[in-house]
Amino acid sequence: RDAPVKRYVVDLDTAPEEHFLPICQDPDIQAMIPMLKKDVKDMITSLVPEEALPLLDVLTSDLDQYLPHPFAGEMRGIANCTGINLGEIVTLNLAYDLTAF
Amino acid sequence: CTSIVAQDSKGTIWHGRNLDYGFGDFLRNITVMADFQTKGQTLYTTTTYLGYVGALTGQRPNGFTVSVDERDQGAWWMNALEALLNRQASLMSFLVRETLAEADSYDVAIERLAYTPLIAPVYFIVGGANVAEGAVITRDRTSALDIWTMNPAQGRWYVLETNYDHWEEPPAHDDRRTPGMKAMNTTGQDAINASSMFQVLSVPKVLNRHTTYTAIMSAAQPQVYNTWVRWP
Repeated sequence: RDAPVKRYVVDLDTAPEEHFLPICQDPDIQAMIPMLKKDVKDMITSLVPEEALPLLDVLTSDLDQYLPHPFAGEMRGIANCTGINLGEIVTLNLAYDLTAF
Repeated sequence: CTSIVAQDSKGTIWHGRNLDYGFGDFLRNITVMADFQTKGQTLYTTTTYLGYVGALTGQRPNGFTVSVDERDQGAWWMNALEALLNRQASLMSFLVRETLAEADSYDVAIERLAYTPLIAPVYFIVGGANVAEGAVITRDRTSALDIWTMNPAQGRWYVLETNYDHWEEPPAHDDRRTPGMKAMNTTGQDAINASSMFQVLSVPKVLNRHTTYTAIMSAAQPQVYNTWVRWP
């Protein structure tokens, strides 16, 4: 059942918000988004204490101040394209640094 | 995770990795490869998950390859302190992607990955495009604790890292190092290549229920880079 993964081009000459659109707009990915939204919530619930979730709102309110270019814009682009909450996208990207100890 | 960098008898460097993590079925469905291009040329390539903008596995063509294995050391508050008090500290996966974008050689990549302050500890496994370019960087939050390099002239033709410091024995309940090394030694330097590296990464325990993907890379032959979702 091993399967090669799909390969996409990320055009760094476009705005960060557009970098991951070729992946996000793939019909195969779009078809999975309702399921992904639930899986993302489950993953975050198991990684981050519920009390810490409000802190994510603080972080996402001024993402450009906390994260270097182009990462903040890329996360906004993915959130817009998938409809997944920006705070949840940010949390997934912080998962390693939150849990590696 | 398990990462291996090896040099074959002709001097070609091969880099293979298994990425093991929880939430396997979720992650397998959203695993992708991305060629990051500027002016139509690929600057670097990564294997990642939809929504994850950092890099855990990647290749700078004709420069270097890199993979990340988790290193669990210290306490959660040490990560928090590093993030709050050291504004220079990077998120691990962002540092990898920035290195792929900006480091134009193996040596520059090693320097940057070894000495940039990080929020959390990690192992960086790096392969180059030239003979004897392969290393495991054991990172603490502030700097490298150890840089363990291959030394083919003295018989160390590969370095293999799982999730434990290489100078200590892995725990018996999670020993992927022993079966991995046994498979490498059985394969031998003459026979190591993309296909046999994939087989090594498919032996039991090295391939396990948490394995989401296997990637094979070779910086000097960038067209080799490929990734397979694993359903063990």
